[in-house]
Amino acid sequence: SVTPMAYETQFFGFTPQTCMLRIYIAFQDYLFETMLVVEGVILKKLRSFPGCEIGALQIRKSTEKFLFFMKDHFDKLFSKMEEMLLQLVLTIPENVLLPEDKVHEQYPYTKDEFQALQDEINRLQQQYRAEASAGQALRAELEEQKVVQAELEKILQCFDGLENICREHGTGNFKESLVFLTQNSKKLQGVLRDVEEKSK
Amino acid sequence: GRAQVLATLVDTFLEKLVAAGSYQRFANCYRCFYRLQPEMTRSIYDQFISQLQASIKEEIQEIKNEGNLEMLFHSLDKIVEEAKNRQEPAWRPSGIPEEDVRSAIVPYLLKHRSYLQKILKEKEEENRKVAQSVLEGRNKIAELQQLIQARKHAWQ
Amino acid sequence: FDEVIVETTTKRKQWPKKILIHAVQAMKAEQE
Repeated sequence: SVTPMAYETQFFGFTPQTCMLRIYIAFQDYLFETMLVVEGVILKKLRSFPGCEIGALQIRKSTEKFLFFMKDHFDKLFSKMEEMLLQLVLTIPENVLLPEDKVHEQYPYTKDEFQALQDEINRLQQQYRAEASAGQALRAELEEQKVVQAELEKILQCFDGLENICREHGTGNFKESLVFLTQNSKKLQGVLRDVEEKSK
Repeated sequence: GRAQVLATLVDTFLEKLVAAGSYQRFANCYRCFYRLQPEMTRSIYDQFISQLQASIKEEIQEIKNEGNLEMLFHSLDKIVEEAKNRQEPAWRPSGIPEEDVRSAIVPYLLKHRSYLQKILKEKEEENRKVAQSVLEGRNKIAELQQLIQARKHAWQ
Repeated sequence: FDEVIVETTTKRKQWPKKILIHAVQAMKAEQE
């Protein structure tokens, strides 16, 4: 079973196994290449010895023998190194959290907690909208009150105006003057009637 | 640090590989050539080993450059160092993206929530004041109406 | 498989930030 080492991949940007494979293949290629260079050099040297019985096939057999041996050790040593690298270098210990995931440590919200938070935000938004429209209604009433108060004050000013007219014409208390006026007119009517009777 | 461990592991690997592929072993495999030219065999072997070591070290350097490994190793060492007081296993992706992204949004939702709480409080405070003036205004209007009623009755 | 792991973990690393940008923009717009 392959452990995908996903968390390590999230950090390194490549899977550790791929990295190891890349190193393995590169190392192996170098081993083969240098072996081929060795064989080429030896063959070239042999050509400079005329009459030498050592044939290319023989050298190839020697190369294969040495390479087989090296490859066997190479694989053993490499798998040891790979094991150590995957354990010590290309690994993120269990207790370690990557910086981009810090938020999960600070806010380990469950689905329900998250939903509750969103519900609370929606509730606050509703409440705010309600308050805002209430505020508008209140301010609208304040404007309306200004108009109404102005109207009522105007009416009061009418009354004040009336009283000022009375005061200007000597009648401080309207009621009394009205009574006085009524009495006076009654008297005048009486006098008028007397005059009329006498004149008859 | 990790970079050091990598270098040590590669050096060890090379040491052991060279130890396994010793000159004796090499000479033994190329016995026919060795008998003919022992010094030449030695120098070819030495070149073989130094070439192999150089190529492998070069490859490691190339991979480190390519993957920016020095920097990554250094920062991972720091991250691990910072977490050394934690024993319990840390969070890991759940494999359900919408769940994992949730926590990433939470801090901003919390900020949003406290912002809403703040402006709601301000708005409520503001409305309380306006409501107060509305009530005062209503009382004032009631007073004016009473006053007008009284004046009107008086006239009547 | 290797590519899938790299692709998935790259998203895990990068996408929360991308999503956050939009989420924060939405909240700011709402606040405005």
